[in-house]
Amino acid sequence: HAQSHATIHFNDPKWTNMWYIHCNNKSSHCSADMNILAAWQRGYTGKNVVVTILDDGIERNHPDLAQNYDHLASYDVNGNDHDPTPRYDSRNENIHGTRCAGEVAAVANNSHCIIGIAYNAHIGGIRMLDGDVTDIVEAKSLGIRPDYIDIYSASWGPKDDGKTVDGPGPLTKQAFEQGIRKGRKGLGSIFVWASGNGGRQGDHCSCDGYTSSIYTISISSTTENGNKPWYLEVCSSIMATTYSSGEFNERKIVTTDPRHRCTDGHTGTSVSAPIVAGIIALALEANLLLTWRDVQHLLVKTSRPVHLKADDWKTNAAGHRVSHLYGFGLVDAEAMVLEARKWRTVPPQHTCSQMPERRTRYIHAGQSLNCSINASGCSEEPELHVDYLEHVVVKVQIVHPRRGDLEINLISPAGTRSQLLAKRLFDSSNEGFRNWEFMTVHFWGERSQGTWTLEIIDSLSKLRNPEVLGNLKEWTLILYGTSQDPYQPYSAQNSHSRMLEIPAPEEEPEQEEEEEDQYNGPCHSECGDQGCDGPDADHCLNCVHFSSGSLKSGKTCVSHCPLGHYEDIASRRCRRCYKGCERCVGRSVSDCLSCRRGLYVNALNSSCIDTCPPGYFADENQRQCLKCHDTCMRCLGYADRCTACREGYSLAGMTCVPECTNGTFFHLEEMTCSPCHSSCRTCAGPGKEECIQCAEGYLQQEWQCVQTCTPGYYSGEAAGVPYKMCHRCEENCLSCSGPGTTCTKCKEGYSLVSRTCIVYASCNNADEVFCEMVKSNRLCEKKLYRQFCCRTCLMNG
Amino acid sequence: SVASGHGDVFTNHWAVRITGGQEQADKIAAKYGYINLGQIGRLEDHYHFHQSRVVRRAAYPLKGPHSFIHLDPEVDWAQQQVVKPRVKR
Repeated sequence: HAQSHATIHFNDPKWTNMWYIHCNNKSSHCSADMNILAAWQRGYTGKNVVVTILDDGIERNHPDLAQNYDHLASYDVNGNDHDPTPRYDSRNENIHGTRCAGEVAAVANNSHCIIGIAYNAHIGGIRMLDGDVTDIVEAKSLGIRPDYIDIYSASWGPKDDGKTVDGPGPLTKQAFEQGIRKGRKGLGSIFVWASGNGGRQGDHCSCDGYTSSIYTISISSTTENGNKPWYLEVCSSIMATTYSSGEFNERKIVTTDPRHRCTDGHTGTSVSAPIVAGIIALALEANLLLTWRDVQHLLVKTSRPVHLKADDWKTNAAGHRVSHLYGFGLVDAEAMVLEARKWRTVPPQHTCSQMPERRTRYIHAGQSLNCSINASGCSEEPELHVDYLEHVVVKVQIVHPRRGDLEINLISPAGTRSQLLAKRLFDSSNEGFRNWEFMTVHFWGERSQGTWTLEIIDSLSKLRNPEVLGNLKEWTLILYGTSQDPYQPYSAQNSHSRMLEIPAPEEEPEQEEEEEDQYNGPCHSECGDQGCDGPDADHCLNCVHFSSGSLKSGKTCVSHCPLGHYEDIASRRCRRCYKGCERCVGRSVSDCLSCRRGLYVNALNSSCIDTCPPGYFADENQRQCLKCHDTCMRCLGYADRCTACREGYSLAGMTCVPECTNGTFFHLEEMTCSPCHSSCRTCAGPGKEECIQCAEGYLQQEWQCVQTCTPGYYSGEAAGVPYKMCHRCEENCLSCSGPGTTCTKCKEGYSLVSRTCIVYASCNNADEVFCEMVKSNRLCEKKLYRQFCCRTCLMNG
Repeated sequence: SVASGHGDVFTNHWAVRITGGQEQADKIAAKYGYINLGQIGRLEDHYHFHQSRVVRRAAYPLKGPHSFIHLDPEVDWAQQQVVKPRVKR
């Protein structure tokens, strides 16, 4: 059921056409099925979150993007400069990036085109598809400012022709791993990927190494009626689904288009990745400390099958509904932000790689080969132990005469079956699979221990010689997950939630010791010269070093005082440190050297507190409150992991960036606000071609801001832009007064006829009858018919 | 190693892993006639070399004096870059 949200209204013209929003015209009663409105109603719109689109560029001064455009989240890898503006050409090749960007962060209520899902997020673009895409290009693109950019969205991949097996090269793999390990200051960059888009070619997205990576969130699509789109590829690595385009009679997606336009023709799984990127931005706004795995857990937990039609929905042993078409189902923005708000970081990821099976096994045509591994989940090694599953990867080495004939399944100890590879009709390659990694999320939350079965089915296709057998040379089962239940609070990171373990009573008064029965045996080594009344250290009558405890808790002699106490040399007693203090040299708060676990020394008065004051963060190692970076007003875990900024700075991701006033831009290299060109109100750089919005008294013309329009342009309003623009006159017209046929002067070789330019050509068949026909049918006014001797006919009346 | 495959298009760009910092990389680049275009993103010790004496796109990895970079002991790893067909979805 879609929840109805009666109160939200936007003046963006295409608002009611988005994501199949159902508004009945009588009131602003709107509802949409990914619960995006509900998330907005809870106040999440992507503020301070930084998203970038890896694609063919982004039109940074598009009226519906300019306000949210962030040049620090942008780069042009193809052109090796800071301006990701797409290359314009007559075939409109480079429209993709701008379309994707609009879905994420098109500005709301600016009376232009649509509204992005995170309509207050920072949006940038990395231009990297408009040129030779190599391993270097991809690695560079994925490695752009990982401490500033939170989410990378990519809607491209290897060919979807049903016969390609391709993925990230060595450099790009390293870039992924580095982004996961170090990005977002240790929380991990978030990579969202559009799953395959070649269903009709019988492709299978397990042969795409980007969507099959555990580091990427692979997103599928469904049509507005919940059907499987014609282009959809299935596979076991799909995490979740959003709406997108469908059959020819179903609607497509509305979004921003280059040349400041708006389109309702955006299609495919390209649509779905940015939608999820936007929804994750809402979740990050609700909880900036979500790690890359937290985000995946959230998607697993909140996505729902709802009315998505698929015949392979199944419930795995952890109770998750999952399908090869739609992963865990349709994303739910409201559920994401609600869960994110109260989310506890999941325990660290463990990786357990079961010993590879290296026995060569023949795969008989027309038969199935089954091999099993009895997995312990590395329970014998605590650092590797995986008990609760997340991703499962099977790495195979298969030699085969016709790869497309193979189908591969994996069955978990709990009996859940996941299809890692389906037959591919067009794949006649004889290269087999060389250490290819198939990944599945279908066992998410299941327990790892037990027998895993790999099933390889070889269907003999017509053109193949049955005598030539394939064989499985090697396969390795790699389990990712946690050693404890990810949803139960666990010690380490959540220590804040643990109260002080040792109550801090006031000092007990000295009490006389009671007499004991006579004891003649040896005393404990810590007993002093007064002897003892028993063998243990708590039987001493006096101590060599120190006495610890009280009559109530029992006194004993110790060589060193326990934590929370200091050694009072004079009285040879262990005395308590100040409340919360673990090591101290005296009783007072200023004598504290270090605090108990979960408490931190407050630098201001060296007391032990569990929450550091504003401007300080709790350093786990030193157990001290350390100062935040000087631009941060609040920070978490690290000095530069800001969650709020000082005056004059604004938060982007976890970085405080100077709020450059209008007319200036933040120059990253110089780390200062530098002036824009005088013609710019806002800009992405110092040049006059880098204006984002024009200054007062200037008009925007293509990529510049000019005081008067140049020949061939006329000045006019532009929707969603607070200043006038120069619009291009009609083709072949040098000066005009407005849109349509308002030309007053033509280019050379054209003549002006009824305020439009016609090719300057006379013709030889303009006899009377013909001209009559031309004039009577007013053909000259239709562009298509102008070549019918209009000039000649009109010239002679 | 040179990535090879059917229908591949070889470019005149190389990815190289050299320890010892930018200067060392520049030295080796000059030795074989490459231009060092700098580190590849945040990948330490990985550099982007350009070889102007090799045609921009070729169906085969053309050999020449520049190929000796693969044998240089100072070079841990080198790969001529191949155009990867990428489609929008």
